[in-house]
Amino acid sequence: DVAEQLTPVLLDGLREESLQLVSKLKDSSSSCAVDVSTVWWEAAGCRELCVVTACESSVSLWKPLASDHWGKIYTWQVGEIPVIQIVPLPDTCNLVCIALGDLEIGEIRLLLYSSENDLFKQSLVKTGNIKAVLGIKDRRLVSSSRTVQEQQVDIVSLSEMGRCKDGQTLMPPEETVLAFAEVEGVRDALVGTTAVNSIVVWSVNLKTGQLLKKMHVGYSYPASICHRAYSDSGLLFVVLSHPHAKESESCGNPAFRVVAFNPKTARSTGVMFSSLPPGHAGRQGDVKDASAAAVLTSGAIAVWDLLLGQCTALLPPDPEGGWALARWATTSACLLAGQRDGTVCLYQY
Amino acid sequence: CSESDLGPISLNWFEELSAEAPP
Repeated sequence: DVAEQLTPVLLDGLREESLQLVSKLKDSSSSCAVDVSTVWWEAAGCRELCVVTACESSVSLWKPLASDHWGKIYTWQVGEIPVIQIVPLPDTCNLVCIALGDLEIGEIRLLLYSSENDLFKQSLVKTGNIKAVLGIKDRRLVSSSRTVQEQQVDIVSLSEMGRCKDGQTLMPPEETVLAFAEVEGVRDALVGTTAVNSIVVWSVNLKTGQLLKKMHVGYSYPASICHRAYSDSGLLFVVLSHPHAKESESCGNPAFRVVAFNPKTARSTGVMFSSLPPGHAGRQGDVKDASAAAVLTSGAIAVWDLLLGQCTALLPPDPEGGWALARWATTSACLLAGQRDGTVCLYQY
Repeated sequence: CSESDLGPISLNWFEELSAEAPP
């Protein structure tokens, strides 16, 4: 009974107990936070999981201190073009990748520390009319970009010092690629979702960038975005979000779907379906393993278990302001919840 | 998911599609 009284009942009867507040950091100099992420950072022989916060004009790196406090290590000033996204680079250390632009990405930059000359630096990776970018294993970045005539899909390999080493061009589909996901369980397989709801599969080994298959997702939800892909028992499972799906009586308001494709036949079937809590709309989502999180237009954050197809937690808007950002940390089940004023709360899930 | 819905399934789909794709 005591536990029951202490557990706040949240909107729509969902409970907060699956999210435990671990710590909070506040960037007092931040005018308008645009993204948050985590990065492994090594200094003086000590490797720690640090938090990266981005506002339009700068990106800050925070290290954990004692008693769940955070200290700012460094702030990179990025200049005229606003930051719009932090691009996590899996399995890297001392490297932060950011996307800058106005409505669309116009530039990708790396932020790093150079031990050669003991300086925090930034370097340009790519410019153009960039539609999608993803950090993938082996310190690589894949991106799609458009010129008037054609689309380019390419991969850049980065050195430990943040220099661009090699490039590889992938065969582009006719339609614009809006999102990428590496295929877990199949080395060198990459998928993308396109503007007309196709899933494309590439081989991204060093020799070829073949487009192996194009499969249609279905017309029911336009502009689906892939967040995660994995291969199991000969099927390709893709986690999709549906930012623009309309509510229907039969399905409610779809947020995420897991769809199984047979890449040999291009046939597919829905496996699991996760809906927004009743009465909620709008979402900007992030997926890690079987967990998905999204900011809703009410200013709440919803968390789903994608294998159960159920919303498992709902963080109500903070009294000081609604949530604006929800991202999973690169390791462990840690949710980073951010507000526009630069406050970031870390929750254990 | 049944094989009748999705057609014949191959555990080596990636290798097979890679071998079939034009270089």
